[in-house]
Amino acid sequence: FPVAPEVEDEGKTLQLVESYLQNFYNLQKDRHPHLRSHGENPLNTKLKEMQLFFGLEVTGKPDLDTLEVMKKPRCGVPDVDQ
Amino acid sequence: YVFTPGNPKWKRNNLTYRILNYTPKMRRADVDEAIRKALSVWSNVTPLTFQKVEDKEADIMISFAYRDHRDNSPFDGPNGQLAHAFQPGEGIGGDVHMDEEEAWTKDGRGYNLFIVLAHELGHSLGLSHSNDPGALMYPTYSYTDPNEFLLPQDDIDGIQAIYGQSNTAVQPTGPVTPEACDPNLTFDAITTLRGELFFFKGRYMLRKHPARTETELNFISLFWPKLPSGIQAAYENVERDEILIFKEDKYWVIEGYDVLPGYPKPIYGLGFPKTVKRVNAAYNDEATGKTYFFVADRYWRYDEKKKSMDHGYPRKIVSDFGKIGRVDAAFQKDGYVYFFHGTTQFQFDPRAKRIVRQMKSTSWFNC
Repeated sequence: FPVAPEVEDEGKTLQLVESYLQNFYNLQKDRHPHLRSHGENPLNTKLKEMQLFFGLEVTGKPDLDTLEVMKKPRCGVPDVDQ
Repeated sequence: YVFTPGNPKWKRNNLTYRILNYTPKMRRADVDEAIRKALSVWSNVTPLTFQKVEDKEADIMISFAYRDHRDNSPFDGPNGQLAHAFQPGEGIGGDVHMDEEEAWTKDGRGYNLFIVLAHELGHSLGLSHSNDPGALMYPTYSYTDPNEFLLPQDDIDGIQAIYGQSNTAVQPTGPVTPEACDPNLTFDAITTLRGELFFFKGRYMLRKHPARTETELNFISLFWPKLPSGIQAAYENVERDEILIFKEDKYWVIEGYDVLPGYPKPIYGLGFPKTVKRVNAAYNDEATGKTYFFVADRYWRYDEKKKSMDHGYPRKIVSDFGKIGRVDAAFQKDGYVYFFHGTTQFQFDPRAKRIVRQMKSTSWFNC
């Protein structure tokens, strides 16, 4: 109460976020979705969609609250239409 | 609630199901019971019926599967994805797949098979994920004791919008997820805990940290899986760093995340007469070490050092706490006692022995 946040490896975090959004938010598989320079990054767009669904602060960034939700056990059916 | 895109639904109300295999982690009879109970969650609130079949194709085929199980949606091993199900339709439509690598149980350890199955069957019937955190169709797992489970109203509304109401004379209703800023919100119990406030309501608690603006909504079972829902009174004993939780004629003592062994115990061990069936509210006065228990229109005072009720009690609440006749919940903070009755809150000054302020019950949530 409250639990101290764990220090996360940045690469692992990005992998978790990409995998989660691909599984449940129809993020298209792309070698480097976070490195695109034109228009809004699809990863950020999907992240915002996920944050909105779960009532989190919509930042488009994988903050601690967002990562906490992503790590929770869940149903394998996507939250959005594929 | 959310419908599956395209609004798929079964054209018939009499559906069949088949159990293709069993998990070795549970007794077959317990798996059968979990499936029967999960189906009844939906049949109780709609005109749908489910008939078990063997050795032939059923509308809903239920199986335990391992990793890649040839449906283009491989499981990922322990934790993560627990199960998935397909929308109503021919062939694979309606089928439920459970990840064999999960720790399936019939209770609160690991993952409760009944809870997960009931959720998946919602998909089999045409519901998508709800963003109501209290709904069964919310995508993340949270444990509820199957014996206490009531289908939340959000799910009832969703499934009835697809299949209509149940044929029973009295329509079932379910619990609604509390919202901190609902002006009609009332509380079952409230306690301080290490500087935070915990407001109990049904199977939820609203957690308010003084330094954070937002209020967190959690299931009670997330922190304390052994506690029941519908807690009726709670108080913190700061000196012992414990909270005591009351429901009906029992109480539990909690230290951090742990419910102490040997609990629940009967409240009569604290000195209540057998005529007392439940405690409505309680708070501990840090300065004196006395705990005040509120039962109907009376209150008792308990000496935490002597571990006995003080003489001369019960007394009428109205005699010593002004116009506060009955109390739903109470806590002490910064020298004041806060009493809750319905949607009203009274701030009581124990030194002056009078009510100094009257507020809405939700005043703590920055609404």
